Amino acid sequence: TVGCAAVDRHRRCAAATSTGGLMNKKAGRIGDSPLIGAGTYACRSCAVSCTGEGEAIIRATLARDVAAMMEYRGLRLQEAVDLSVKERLDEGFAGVIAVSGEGEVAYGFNTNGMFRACMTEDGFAEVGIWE
Amino acid sequence: MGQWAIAIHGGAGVDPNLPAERQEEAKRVLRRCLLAGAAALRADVPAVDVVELVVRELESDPFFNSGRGSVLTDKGMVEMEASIMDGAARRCGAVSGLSTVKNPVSLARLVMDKSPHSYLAFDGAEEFAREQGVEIVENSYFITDENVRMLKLAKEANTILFDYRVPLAGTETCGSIASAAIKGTPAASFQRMNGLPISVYSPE
Repeated sequence: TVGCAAVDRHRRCAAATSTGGLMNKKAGRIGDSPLIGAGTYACRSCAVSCTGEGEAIIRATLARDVAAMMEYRGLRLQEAVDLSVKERLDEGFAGVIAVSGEGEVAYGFNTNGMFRACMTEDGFAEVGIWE
Repeated sequence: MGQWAIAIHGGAGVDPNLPAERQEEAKRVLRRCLLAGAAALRADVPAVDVVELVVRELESDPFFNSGRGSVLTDKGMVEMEASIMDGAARRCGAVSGLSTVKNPVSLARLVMDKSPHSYLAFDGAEEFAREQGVEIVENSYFITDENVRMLKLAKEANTILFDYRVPLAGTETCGSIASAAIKGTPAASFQRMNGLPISVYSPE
């Protein structure tokens, strides 16, 4: 799975996710990536793309959950990502990347690693795989 | 005016024994795509165009399992899926079951921009792709030697492989994880879906 979340200088957030799914998946299986609210979501607060165990991400409506944490609980982006990954996935394994309308980046995962990279206008940049 | 920001991923659940050179290769691809996205944002390209551009770049690199080098179903076929959402207007588009579209994310974008729908799948999505004139490629573009080898491993292990890529050199690491999942070792808890060992899902 690959994905991107971005916010531009006009505070417009967007997200996209693309995948082949799981190796040896049953033909016809739909994962979380194309499901808006599960693997991908964007609104005025944030943009989110997920990766990992699709069935768990679908049950958790994980991408939308991050946005809801910000909208209804007033959490900051990283807090929303952390809470969603820790509290909403049950026994599932997944990773999340996100940006906020304020120009923040955040990520979280409960797998052993996640291929990821992020950058902000104020000079923060990171490329990583492991915790 | 706000500040731009960008985050990208290439999948979670990375093989813990991924060789250092493959880790460096992954980082190189990620860095290249990140810089492309950042340059576009600096040039005031709208966020929705940036995410499409970056995901297209990631889809075109066989290191990750979308687009070129896509994973295979139990039938040995490619079924790709993608979505895109523009948060400003809360518009979205999604596609599933693609087997010939070179860049699924761009077809998702066309569903959002050029169709009255949010989600098209399988034959309907392929037909829409041809109507829209998106780039179509032979199935062999997606099916690489590596993912054929991965499917063989998955079938031998009687499991679904989680979202990581295993290098050609050192594929024994994949086999060990898959076998562990079946034998109920600690790795088994890693390989679960809907609360059940992932091995029960394949073959159906």
